[in-house]
Amino acid sequence: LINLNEINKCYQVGDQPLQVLNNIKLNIDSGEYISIMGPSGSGKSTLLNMIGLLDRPDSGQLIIDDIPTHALEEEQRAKVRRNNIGFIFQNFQLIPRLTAEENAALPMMLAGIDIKIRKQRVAELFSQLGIEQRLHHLPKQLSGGQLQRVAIARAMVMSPKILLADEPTGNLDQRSGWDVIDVLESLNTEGITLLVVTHDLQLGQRAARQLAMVDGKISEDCTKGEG
Amino acid sequence: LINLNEINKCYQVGDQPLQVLNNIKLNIDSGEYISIMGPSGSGKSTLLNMIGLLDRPDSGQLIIDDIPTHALEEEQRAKVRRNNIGFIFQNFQLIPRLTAEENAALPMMLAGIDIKIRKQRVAELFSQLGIEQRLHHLPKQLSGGQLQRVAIARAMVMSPKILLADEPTGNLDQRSGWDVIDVLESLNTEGITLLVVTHDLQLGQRAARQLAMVDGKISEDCTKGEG
Ligand SMILES: Nc1ncnc2c1ncn2[C@@H]1O[C@H](COP(=O)(O)OP(=O)(O)OP(=O)(O)O)[C@@H](O)[C@H]1O
Ligand SMILES: Nc1ncnc2c1ncn2[C@@H]1O[C@H](COP(=O)(O)OP(=O)(O)OP(=O)(O)O)[C@@H](O)[C@H]1O
Ligand SMILES: [Mg+2]
Ligand SMILES: [Mg+2]
Repeated sequence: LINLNEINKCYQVGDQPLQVLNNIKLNIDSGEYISIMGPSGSGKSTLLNMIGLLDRPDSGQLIIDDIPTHALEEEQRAKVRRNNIGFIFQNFQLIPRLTAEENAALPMMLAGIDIKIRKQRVAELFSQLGIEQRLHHLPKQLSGGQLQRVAIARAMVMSPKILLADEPTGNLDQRSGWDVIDVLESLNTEGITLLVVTHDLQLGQRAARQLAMVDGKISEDCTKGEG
Repeated sequence: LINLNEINKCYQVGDQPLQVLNNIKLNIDSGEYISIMGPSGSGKSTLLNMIGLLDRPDSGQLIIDDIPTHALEEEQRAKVRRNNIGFIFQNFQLIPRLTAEENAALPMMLAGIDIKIRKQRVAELFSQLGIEQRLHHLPKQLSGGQLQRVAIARAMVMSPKILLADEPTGNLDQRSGWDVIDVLESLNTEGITLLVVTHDLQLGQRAARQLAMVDGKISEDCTKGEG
């Protein structure tokens, strides 16, 4: 479903070049459950942003569902993204002037889905995530972990083919964290391809396939046995 | 050093009142190492914001170093805060237009401290936190865990009497997380009063005294034995 071939990304700060992704090669099949772990600054978010079509590599190919996304114009990339990918940001990226419910419903609104269906879908997800009592709060009226769960709901409302989660439990207590993991994994059971960047070893080790990143490279790629 | 007496905080959202802090009573001695744990939404950040003089309770007394802060004007409260308290925010709250170094040095600049001393102090802390190579990056050029460590450095530059940390390791891998804990604990060993809100059980259990919060109340207050 997703193919990364010799993906490179270099940032320039002042006169210092910084190789953030270094010749990444990666194949991901439809329906896989993959975790990505590694030191702070190793390139995990940058890699996820590439796969999520939020950023462009400097070189290399990124093929999603047979579409050579690196060759597309920005508008076409945005279309592929909206139709296929749900993204949970490390820093949430919610809209301050919209309520929690409106923030989560935004992708559905952009897709022209009826308001009744939007409300119902958001209510269902909020309830699974334990934030049903926060529908009408603004982001500034929410705790860190509540903001995180609104961001998670927004990524799921369109039941995307591919769900990319960047540190989805970083601000959550054990129990809320497990609620989130349950929802993510149930979506994967339904066939959604799930990539989770996490610093939580317990969460990372649940994935069927585990990647380790160090200094912009994939240092390990381990698949669990059948047993 | 810090006394909270019958502290209450109620928010209003639409027509719904929400009791976020419920009759909090708490005494903290100088030099204590305290962790605060509890479910997402239980009031931990709100409590920390009260103690940090970033927010006002609706009722009750908050006495810091014999100063009845609840009775002071905003300007005087800001003065007490700047002179005594370092705060690590759950969402970092860095200034987008300043570099990492400038962000961390900000409290020293506001105190009129010489630029040479500022640079030296920031360099020392950044090195302890493993981000010495990111002095001149802007916040948008930093990873989640690097942003978190800049926020931590900023809270420490003035060696404040009281250090309040809201989820200081939420975006960090194991090893960076331990570096942060080492720095925080070494400051406590030097006599700084340390309060850490955390979802990380391993971190929370290192504290000499552990508070549990549920629904705006302190449900447990446990001090480790001598043995
Ligand atoms: N726009 C940018 N300009 C310059 N450097 C950048 C930029 N964005 C990221 N970096 C650098 O690239 C490196 C990787 O960043 P990235 O956000 O991918 O790390 P990460 O693995 O997600 O880290 P964390 O676990 O802390 O979230 C970091 O060292 C960061 O300083
Ligand atoms: N300005 C506000 N208006 C209305 N409600 C608020 C406001 N700020 C916080 N709340 C509510 O108060 C409760 C406690 O918030 P707080 O941020 O203290 O929780 P927390 O324990 O830090 O949670 P987390 O672990 O998720 O960070 C939450 O349910 C939140 O929705
Ligand atoms: Mg990251
Ligand atoms: Mg909080």
